[in-house]
Amino acid sequence: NDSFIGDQVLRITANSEEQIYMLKDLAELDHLQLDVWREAVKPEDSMDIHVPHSSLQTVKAFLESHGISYSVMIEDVQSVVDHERAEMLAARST
Amino acid sequence: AQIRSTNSFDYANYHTLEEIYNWMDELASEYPHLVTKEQIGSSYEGRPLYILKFSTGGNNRPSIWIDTGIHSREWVTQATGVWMAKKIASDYGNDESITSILDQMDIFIEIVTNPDGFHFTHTKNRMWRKTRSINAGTSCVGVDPNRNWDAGFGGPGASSQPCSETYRGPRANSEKEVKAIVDFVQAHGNIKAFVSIHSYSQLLLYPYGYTSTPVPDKQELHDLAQRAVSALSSLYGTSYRYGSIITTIYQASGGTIDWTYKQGIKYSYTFELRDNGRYGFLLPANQIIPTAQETWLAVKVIMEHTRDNPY
Repeated sequence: NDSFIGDQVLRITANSEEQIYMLKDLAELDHLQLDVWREAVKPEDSMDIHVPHSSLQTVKAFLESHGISYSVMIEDVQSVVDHERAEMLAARST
Repeated sequence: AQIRSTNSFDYANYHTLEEIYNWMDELASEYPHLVTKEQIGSSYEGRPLYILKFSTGGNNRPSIWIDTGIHSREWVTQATGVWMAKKIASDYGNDESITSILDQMDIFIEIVTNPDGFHFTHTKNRMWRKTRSINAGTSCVGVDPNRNWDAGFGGPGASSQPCSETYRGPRANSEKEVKAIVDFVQAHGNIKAFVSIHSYSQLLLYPYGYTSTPVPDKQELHDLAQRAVSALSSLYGTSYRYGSIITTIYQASGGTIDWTYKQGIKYSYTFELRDNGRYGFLLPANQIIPTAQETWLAVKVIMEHTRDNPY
């Protein structure tokens, strides 16, 4: 099974067209293995990106150094997946 | 798990492919004069592609198509498809509007449009989006089936890189899951509305995605979207945006409803269901039924308009 331990989903808000292009370029860097859950097309749109634990520092440093605001939408993806799986198992046994 | 009755089925939970397919059999057996399960093809890994046909008779009647879950990780869509299918079956003969629609038209629902991906989300990778087809020359698997249609295929808003989540595939209709629908729609020839359901971000969209040129029916589609969203929001106050794909979210080529619109299916819409960015694809199961209930109100508006405006 793929594990998402320590992965986060960041909600990022670009405040200019230039920042949107920067985020698109960032998302295309294969080694970061970013997964764009929701794209932004214009400033003030929210962009949600699933960031593997191993890329978190790099991505957050990039955002902070370019003054791009973000918040953590999902703190730990694996814990949400675990919760969902537990719910399904419980429902099945019921 | 063997499904004993579609009444006792747990609609407020997520289910595996096997459970959904068993549930489809049960629904068809409980409503033998209304519901049939048909196979329209098979997936890359050989799983059957099933649709439910709701029909009260007639031959090649004007029809409405609904699909859910072409992106496998969007679990609330398949769950919504299950709930809506039961709703259609149980409302026939009890709800005036649904009875009237089904007395004139057929409804088709493909609940698990990407079964290989769906099985993969349940067994290996909960976040899988694409099909599971092998791409020559790379270890990256799968094609985004919502970039694989013959409508602006290969243009901006889709990737040529097999490792990308929006990889368009080697050619239009390369994915068996897409080709099966293309063949079905063309062979049928009388589909009047096509509703493709995704999640998340709460949007109701109409063509185009690959070009900023407005569709000829833009005003009618826009007005209908407004009414559908208004009905949806009336239940729980969920806020939706609506408009063409390219103006509302982003440019996307090779998308499903651009192709259906080009085939002459005027009422072509795509939904993005709940939520608006708290859980994303991991929407808790306790939101399945509210999501399905509100979505149903919007789908019903589109179906009624299709019934009342033959073309």
